[in-house]
Amino acid sequence: KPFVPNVHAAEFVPSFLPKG
Amino acid sequence: QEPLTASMLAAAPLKEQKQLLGERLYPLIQMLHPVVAGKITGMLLEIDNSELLHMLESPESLHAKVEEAVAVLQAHQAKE
Repeated sequence: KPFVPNVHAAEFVPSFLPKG
Repeated sequence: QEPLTASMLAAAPLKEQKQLLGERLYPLIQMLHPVVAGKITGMLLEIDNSELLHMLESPESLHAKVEEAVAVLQAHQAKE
């Protein structure tokens, strides 16, 4: 499947980043 | 950190597999594009898990996908 970047994809938040 | 293998990934519940892959991709993407690392990681996580595992083992294929996503994101932001 060709990769079609989707600008509306949800932002990823790593669990090791402090929240907020 | 030992490499994420297909069996490790398969052992995690489906919902957590994307998070596991994201946790490995994010630092690599952050080195290239710190400001949009979260967004680019999110865009890449729409790729199949088996291909994402391959990208984690092949910096060239990861770079190619990251640059593709960044180009599309920048074009979109320029339009807005």
